[in-house]
Amino acid sequence: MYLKRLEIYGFKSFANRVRIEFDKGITAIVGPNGSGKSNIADAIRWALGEQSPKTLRGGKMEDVIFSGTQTRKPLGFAEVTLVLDNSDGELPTEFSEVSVTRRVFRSGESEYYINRTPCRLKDIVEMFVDTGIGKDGYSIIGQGRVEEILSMHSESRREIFEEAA
Amino acid sequence: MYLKRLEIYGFKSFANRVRIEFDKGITAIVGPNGSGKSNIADAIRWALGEQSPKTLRGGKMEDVIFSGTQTRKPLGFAEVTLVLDNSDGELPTEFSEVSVTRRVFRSGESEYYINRTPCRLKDIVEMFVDTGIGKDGYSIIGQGRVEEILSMHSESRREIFEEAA
Amino acid sequence: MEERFSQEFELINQHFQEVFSQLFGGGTARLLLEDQSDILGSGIEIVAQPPGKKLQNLSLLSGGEKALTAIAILFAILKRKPTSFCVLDEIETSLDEGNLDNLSRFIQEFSRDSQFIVITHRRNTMQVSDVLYGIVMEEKGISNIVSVRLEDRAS
Amino acid sequence: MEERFSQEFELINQHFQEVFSQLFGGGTARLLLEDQSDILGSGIEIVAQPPGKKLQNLSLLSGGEKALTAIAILFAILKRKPTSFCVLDEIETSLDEGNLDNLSRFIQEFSRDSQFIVITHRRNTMQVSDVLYGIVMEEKGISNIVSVRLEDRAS
Ligand SMILES: Nc1ncnc2c1ncn2[C@@H]1O[C@H](COP(=O)(O)OP(=O)(O)OP(=O)(O)O)[C@@H](O)[C@H]1O
Ligand SMILES: Nc1ncnc2c1ncn2[C@@H]1O[C@H](COP(=O)(O)OP(=O)(O)OP(=O)(O)O)[C@@H](O)[C@H]1O
Ligand SMILES: [Mg+2]
Ligand SMILES: [Mg+2]
Repeated sequence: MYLKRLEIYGFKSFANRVRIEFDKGITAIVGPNGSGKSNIADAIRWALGEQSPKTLRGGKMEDVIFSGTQTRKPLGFAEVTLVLDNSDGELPTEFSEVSVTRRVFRSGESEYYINRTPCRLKDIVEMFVDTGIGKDGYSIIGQGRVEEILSMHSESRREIFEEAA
Repeated sequence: MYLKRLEIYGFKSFANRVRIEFDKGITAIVGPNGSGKSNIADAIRWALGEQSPKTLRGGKMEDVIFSGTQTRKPLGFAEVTLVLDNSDGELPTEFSEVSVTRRVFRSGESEYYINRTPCRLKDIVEMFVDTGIGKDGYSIIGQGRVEEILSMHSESRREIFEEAA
Repeated sequence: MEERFSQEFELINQHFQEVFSQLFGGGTARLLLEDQSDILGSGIEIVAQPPGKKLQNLSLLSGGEKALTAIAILFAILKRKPTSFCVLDEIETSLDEGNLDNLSRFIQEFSRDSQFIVITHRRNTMQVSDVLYGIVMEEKGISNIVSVRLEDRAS
Repeated sequence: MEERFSQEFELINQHFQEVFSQLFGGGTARLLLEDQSDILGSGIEIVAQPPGKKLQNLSLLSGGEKALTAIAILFAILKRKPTSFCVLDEIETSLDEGNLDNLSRFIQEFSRDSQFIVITHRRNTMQVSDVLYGIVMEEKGISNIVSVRLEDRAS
């Protein structure tokens, strides 16, 4: 499995629809401070089911929806789609390409889709269980957080090992 | 007032006696990871009266004494001297050059000197009161600590302001 | 006492706005007393708005924006009450080249009044320094000092 | 259950030692169970000793040594249980050029099995990447993506 494409619309600073194509190997994302690089990591984490606003650096879940600039009005919803190449069959579905979509409205209502079919958050989380990817996985290291492995209490360090074991 | 010279012997990774001359303006200290740059900032902080081993990244005060390498034996004491140019009379003494020395032995015994005359820690701390320099000042920003001003509780942020006001 | 603190607070606040807009090339920033009725005991809140962006919770700022905001507060305090020397240990690791340029020039300006000792891995910071020292471990585990010329340091 | 955890723990431990000495060019490192009698509940302690240095408290390591040790643990876990893709957001800001070179080559090696998406300001990391994207705000406050060639990025 690998991440083929990321589509973001209305999520944090992405007021325009943005599509990013990925390949195997290493893709580097560069740009000035505050341009939106870490927001991309947040978008991936959110689409995989992250429920804590604090992990997404906000105060409430609504903070992920584009809140406007001095020249643009706020948007009414945020939407992120991950398209994964599943030709190696790692994900428990017969599709060779799997798309996962998450949408949230200002009203607080959320929608989830797998291959454009409505589903529950639970379905997305279950699909990624045991892959190391997903909300409790260790595959997304946020900015400034790599040293946390050393400063954690030894109990929470244990949780990471259990996830991997 | 400005810092003219720093002499370190036996403090952390400084097993040899090292003298660093400073001038006004900007002095940059560079070097590979783990070579001893932050130990220099710790040496200055310690000579000015820092009492918390934790602020000096150790567990106990003895951790500041050179503990040996695979080819060198540990030393018995650590000593740091700061030489300050006081020709502008900022420090409350008539000397135009002031040296402050601090020494600690493995036994835990400490010695303090101002211009090579034995004194107490209190004398050193009092000499720097109100200069913004010294153990509670804001003039030494440790590695990784600049963002702390933002994440502090608003009460402790207040302490910094009171020191400056 | 209350009078004096409010005056000082207001001065630092003004400096914060000046330094912030100098380092960010615009935008606004200020310090607020959380509880106006208790001037001597109240906590201090920070409000920062980079140029062109909407006012948001401090936690939504990026890593570099947060670092630059913290640096602006530090220099606002130093402007209000300069210290004769200042030691900065790698404060600029999360800044991009543009912001680092800005900060290096700012520190150069500031060094007319205060002495700076900066520990750094970044080239821009080395370039504005008057003197450069290298700390090396020729013998493993033992620190020594060498004099360095800028050209020697590969970027 | 206990049997299984101990086996896994031992495997991650071996990987930690391998990766640590690869990234540091020597030295030793290991993970210890704080309480051997309670395998399923005990906390985990980290011991790290850079080459040529004496064994010391983890807190005495330098900023760069700590970051590199944390990275070694991460890759030890990834070696034991690879994930198909991995996102790393500026993990290398405190590393010097030498350690960064080492780490970039290590990630390049690792990327044969796992896909990496790395957010970075460092040139060495850009140089080992297969594709480079730039995130810019042509309109203030609004993120857009552009394709970037390495030569365009001034160091
Ligand atoms: N809901 C939102 N609406 C609009 N803008 C937002 C929203 N949430 C966050 N932002 C903006 O996103 C910016 C931060 O972006 P991000 O953290 O991705 O930057 P970055 O590219 O990682 O920068 P750095 O290199 O400093 O880490 C902030 O300036 C913030 O104002
Ligand atoms: N008491 C001591 N005796 C011997 N060595 C010590 C002692 N205390 C600390 N050290 C050593 O000093 C080194 C750390 O030095 P320091 O933190 O100054 O590095 P640095 O140059 O700032 O590196 P970085 O660029 O990674 O921040 C450690 O490797 C540690 O082993
Ligand atoms: Mg970022
Ligand atoms: Mg350091």
